Amino acid sequence: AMHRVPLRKHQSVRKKLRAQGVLSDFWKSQNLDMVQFSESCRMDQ
Amino acid sequence: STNEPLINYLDMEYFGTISIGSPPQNFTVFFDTGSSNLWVPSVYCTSPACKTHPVFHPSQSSTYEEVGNRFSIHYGTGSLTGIIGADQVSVEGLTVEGQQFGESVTEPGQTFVNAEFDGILGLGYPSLAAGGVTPVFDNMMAQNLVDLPIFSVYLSSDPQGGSGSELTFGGYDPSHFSGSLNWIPVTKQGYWQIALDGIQVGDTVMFCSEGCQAIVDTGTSLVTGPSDKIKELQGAIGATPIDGEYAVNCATLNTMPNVAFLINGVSYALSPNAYILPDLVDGMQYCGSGFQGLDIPPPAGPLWILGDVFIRQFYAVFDRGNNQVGLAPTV
Repeated sequence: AMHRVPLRKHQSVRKKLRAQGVLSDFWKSQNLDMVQFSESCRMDQ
Repeated sequence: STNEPLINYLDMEYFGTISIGSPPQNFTVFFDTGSSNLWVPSVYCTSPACKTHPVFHPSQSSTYEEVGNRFSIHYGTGSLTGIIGADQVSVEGLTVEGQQFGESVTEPGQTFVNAEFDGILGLGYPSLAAGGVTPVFDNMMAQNLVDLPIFSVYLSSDPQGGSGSELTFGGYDPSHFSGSLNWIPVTKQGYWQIALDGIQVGDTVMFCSEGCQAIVDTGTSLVTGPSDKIKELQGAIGATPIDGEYAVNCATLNTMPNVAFLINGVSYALSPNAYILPDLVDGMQYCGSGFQGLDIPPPAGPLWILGDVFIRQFYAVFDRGNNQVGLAPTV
């Protein structure tokens, strides 16, 4: 006897924010560096 | 106590419905093998996120029991605090009696305001549970609600809303995979943690050649790894930073390499179509990378995380009886 729980797929928050053109602002607001730029910058400096 | 669930709620896409209380109060949750708590917003919560989601009303449930001790869970983007209550929790006909769960009182800033899920149902091991509560699946096993101490996850790649995706309690469905399941021992009972033998990009083992640790995590939608390695991997697949995240030129997909995870002697390859996440922005095709840097410090890390990008390609069976994970290509 297995119990199946259907999972519904929704649009992700990332896609929503990208569609609104505010994703990069979101990264900044959360201090999230998704591309490790700041790390390399520090090394250059 | 606090714990560090590895949740990137930004990419959460697969949700299910549970109900708590009598009469039932419904919530949309995602089922997370990277944490072990069940929590939903509560009527006590005044955070913005609780205004955009249904909240639990203990006074409206005849089976509710106040437990009262506080809990807190930290995410990368904020923290969640609340109190612990107990009530019956139903999931598709399975009713767990006296399940302890978190009623959130504060939720992180903007973190959950945008999320389409209300709460999280953790499916990790008890050692991961904040507040020392017993996880839902442990209660399912203890109350003999499942024939086998197993649950499994099928995430459909169907572009039309991933229809057919399902979490199965008490067994697995062979119609969702081809060949036979490869069983991999759990190396540490907290997350669903396993050992990798290597990570191959094209024909070259580029990472983890001495072996490394990974977790199979439905609470992470991408494949993550130590940020220095992921940066190298992005370069190897031709991804470049665009607008704060890594993306590729969609026209180059057929020239990009496979990325394979070598596990217990079996190679689990992700093709570019599997690890590139297409999107349409202002009518233009956008191809984001399904790899993301995430540094998990010791003692828990470093860890690679095999999230939905991986699980969409490989049906995952989580076996608490034998403490092993079964993987096989999805159909």
